[in-house]
Amino acid sequence: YALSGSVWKKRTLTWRVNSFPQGSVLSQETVRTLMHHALTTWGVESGLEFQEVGSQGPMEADILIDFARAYHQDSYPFDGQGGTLAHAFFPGEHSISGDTHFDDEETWTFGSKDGEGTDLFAVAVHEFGHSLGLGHSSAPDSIMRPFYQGPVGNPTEYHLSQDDLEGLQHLYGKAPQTPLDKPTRKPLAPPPQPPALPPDSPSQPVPDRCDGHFDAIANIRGETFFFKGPWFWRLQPSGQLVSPRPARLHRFWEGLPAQMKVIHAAYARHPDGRILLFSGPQFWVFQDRQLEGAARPLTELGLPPGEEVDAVFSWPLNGKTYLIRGRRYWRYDEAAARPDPGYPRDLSLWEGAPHAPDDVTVSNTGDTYFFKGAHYWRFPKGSVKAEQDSPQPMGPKFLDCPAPRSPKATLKPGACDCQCEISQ
Amino acid sequence: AREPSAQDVSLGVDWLTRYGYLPPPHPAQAQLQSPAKLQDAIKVMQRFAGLPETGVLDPVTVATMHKPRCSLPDVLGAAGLVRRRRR
Repeated sequence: YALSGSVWKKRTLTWRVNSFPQGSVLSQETVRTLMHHALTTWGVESGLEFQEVGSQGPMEADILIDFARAYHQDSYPFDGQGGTLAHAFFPGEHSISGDTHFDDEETWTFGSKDGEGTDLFAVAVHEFGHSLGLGHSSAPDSIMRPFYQGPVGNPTEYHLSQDDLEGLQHLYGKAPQTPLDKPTRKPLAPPPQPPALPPDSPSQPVPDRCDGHFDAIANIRGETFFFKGPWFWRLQPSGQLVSPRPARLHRFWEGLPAQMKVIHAAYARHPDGRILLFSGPQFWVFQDRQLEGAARPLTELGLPPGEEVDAVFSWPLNGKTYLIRGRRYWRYDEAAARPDPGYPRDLSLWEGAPHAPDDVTVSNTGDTYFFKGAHYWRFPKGSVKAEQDSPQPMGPKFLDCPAPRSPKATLKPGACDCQCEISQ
Repeated sequence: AREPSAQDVSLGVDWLTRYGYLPPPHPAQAQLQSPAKLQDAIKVMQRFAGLPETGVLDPVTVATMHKPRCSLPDVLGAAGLVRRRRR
């Protein structure tokens, strides 16, 4: 998180909607209610109280909310639909401090799908973060990211991300423990009917990334994504994890069916940069974070009906896409949009590779990595022969984890002259 | 990768200046950003936006600059963010 350097010295802040959007489908009551919920989002976590005041009071509200067009007497003129959406002023002693302005020429919506307008609640939560003293954050899940990221769901159930929470509590401390979820002020109007949210329970236990055994791993625009159940981690090109805490699958991949709890394979399609997520005998195509169209069968990529994949990757050496299942693999020609003939072939052509890998991905330097369990096998750029020292534990290299104690010798592929007992 | 068009570079410099990645132009002099400074500013922007840090105004970076967003700068200057107007 980033701090602006200013903070309110009082714990009860007044607010008022000074002007409403013109020609919006949202009623004035809905706008006020959404503002109330957006402020409450910050209030419940910090103990700050927000009190709506009328226009007749002796004092101007701390947070004055306006819907304005073009130049509106501050240093940030609006630019019509798109572009800049809103801004707010940091805390302070000036009369404009804390004030929040929304571009009246946007199509403000509530409860609509992404792309049908701009979700007023999501933008209001962001702007009130500024009103309280937070700057823009680059954290992926933060509401304080400068770019509009689409609707955030039901206002009454929305919770700040860890990054936002830590920034807020750095400035104002934590809310008293009881009752934690008490609203700071009774809503002035009943809350609008919320849109349905994907059923991802916040109480769901977070998996341990150091265990390995990922469902899918993919290099997407230079970052490596590690998928496990309904969660994923991101590794930046610099080798740093975006966060040790995983992000929720459905919060990020917008449109992914809610019942889809496991991604079995993923890759970024070479020619158009689309991201393909595989689960069972189907796959989904995303442009950036947004789903494009419906689920598609793996038969489109040349696999037999009902077949599934363990791993998918695009090999930069020939631009072809490889789909692996067990000990076999298929090759798909993206340019010709058809599977190559003569497949499946035996995976042993990738010398030293484990069969049924969790996933395969190509690093930014062009090396190919097979992942299985808690280990990886590295194939130097252009080579189909694994490095001599493969496999290696993936945790220390990729996930900021300590090296495991268990020996790696038993992970060598090939015939094994050993007995396996139930206790081992 | 194709070279960014002059229009993209112009948009990029304007965008990077508006959101705090490049210093504001001096009112009394025409200012030409050095390629190295521009590249650094693009890298910081790409890091902030979660894009690969190429330092180049590639199509993904230009597309990100066209995304709807908050008006406030991402990088706060030494003088603070707000040029406030007294009411």
